[in-house]
Amino acid sequence: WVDLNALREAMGVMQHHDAITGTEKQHVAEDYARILQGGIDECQFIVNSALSEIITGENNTGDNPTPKLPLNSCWWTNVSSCSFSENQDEFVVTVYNPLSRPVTKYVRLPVLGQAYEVQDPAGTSLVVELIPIPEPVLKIPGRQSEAKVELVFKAADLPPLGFKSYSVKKKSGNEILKE
Amino acid sequence: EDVTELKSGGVGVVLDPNTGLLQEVILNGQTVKVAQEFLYYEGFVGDNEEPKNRSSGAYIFRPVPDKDAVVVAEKAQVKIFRGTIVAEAQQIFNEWVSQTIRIYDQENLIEFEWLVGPIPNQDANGKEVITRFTTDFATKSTFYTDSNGREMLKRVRNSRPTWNLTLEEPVAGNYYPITSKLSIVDDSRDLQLSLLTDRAQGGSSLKDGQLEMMIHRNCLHDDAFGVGEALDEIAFDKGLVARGSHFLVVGPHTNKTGEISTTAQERDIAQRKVLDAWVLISPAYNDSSYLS
Repeated sequence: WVDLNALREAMGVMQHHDAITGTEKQHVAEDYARILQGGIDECQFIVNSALSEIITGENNTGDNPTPKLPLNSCWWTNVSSCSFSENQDEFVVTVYNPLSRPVTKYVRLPVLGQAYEVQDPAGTSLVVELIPIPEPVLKIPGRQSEAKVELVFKAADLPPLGFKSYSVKKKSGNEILKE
Repeated sequence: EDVTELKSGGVGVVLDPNTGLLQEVILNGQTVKVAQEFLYYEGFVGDNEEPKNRSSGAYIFRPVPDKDAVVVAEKAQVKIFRGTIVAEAQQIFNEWVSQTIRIYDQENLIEFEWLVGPIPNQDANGKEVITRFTTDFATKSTFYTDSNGREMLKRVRNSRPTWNLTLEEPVAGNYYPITSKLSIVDDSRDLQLSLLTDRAQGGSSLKDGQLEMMIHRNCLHDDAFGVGEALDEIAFDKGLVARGSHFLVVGPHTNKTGEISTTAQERDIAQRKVLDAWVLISPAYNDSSYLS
């Protein structure tokens, strides 16, 4: 509950009319962004602890909970950039469905490799596609990424208020050649 | 690929081979002529002394009177990428406007992911950028907007429900807040076309069969309503770039027995976009039983 307070407070501040209407001065807008991100960062810890506990079955509550499984958010996917998916050859993508009915989500992650294998929770290999990132996106000011393609796969039938985890592995040059 | 048509199951888009612009959409068993273009209104600049001299700014949208919106580009450079799960047309209109049109293998919608900015800020007037969809729908001056993501409200152009209206501002006076959906209906053909947003925007239908949505703006003069500075957002020493998506749905307006109504489809999409699934990444986990 304590970890939620920063975001609660940020929401309280955002109810001020200039935040709602977007009529705040530029430096105030930047301060609002700072407050909001601070709140989101604290909630990230809750998400980490809760999902890690559900996934691993280990209780992480207590004064100093340490999630066994660190779950990272990619905050820069709005500019098709994610240091984690770009720099790791192998990683796990966990997709959580906050709706109370099954949904399908098309996952898009910027990557640097030429070919990837994605397996669903049952170990089945999925169809994956590498789609070039549009050139104007590559030129967005402030974007710090070498990725020129996005890995796309379908996270099908995510359970209501539940998740599925997918393993993603970059294929080696030999594997690509063999195929 | 060197094609101008993308299709996946019952969903498709056709681009004009000469201009690269949208020409037709196929959805829910309907093929509808839909043109799309990006335009901008020039924001009015005045001394703010009298109402007619108010500048367009953070508080008010006030395009230059009697001046049509300027088309950003008559043609777009297009690249097509077609896969099994997603097919997309990447359009570049100019240095600061581009778009990707996407269709997915199992989605009953067409996604328009737009990218606008940095908007040039060297002119005297600001630019208020819109995306406009034009159809041949007979809409009788009527369109529908949502109210805080709740009920849809009927809007009639140049009209208010409880008093006789004479609009001094024919563009801004017909703009309404769009929290999640803007729709038009052609009763004579039993068709409904809706545009769903990923964020609150302003939108309107300024001509029959048209829908437009404002997606980005800069206003280089303060409107003297209180903020005390021009609306010219900067990030990384450049004008802000905005990226977002519209989701277009077309289908029958009236419910057919045994079929999911177009409105129900739109509600499903809106829910999935507002409460989108979370994507989280972890290092590879050694225990293979973990994934299952």
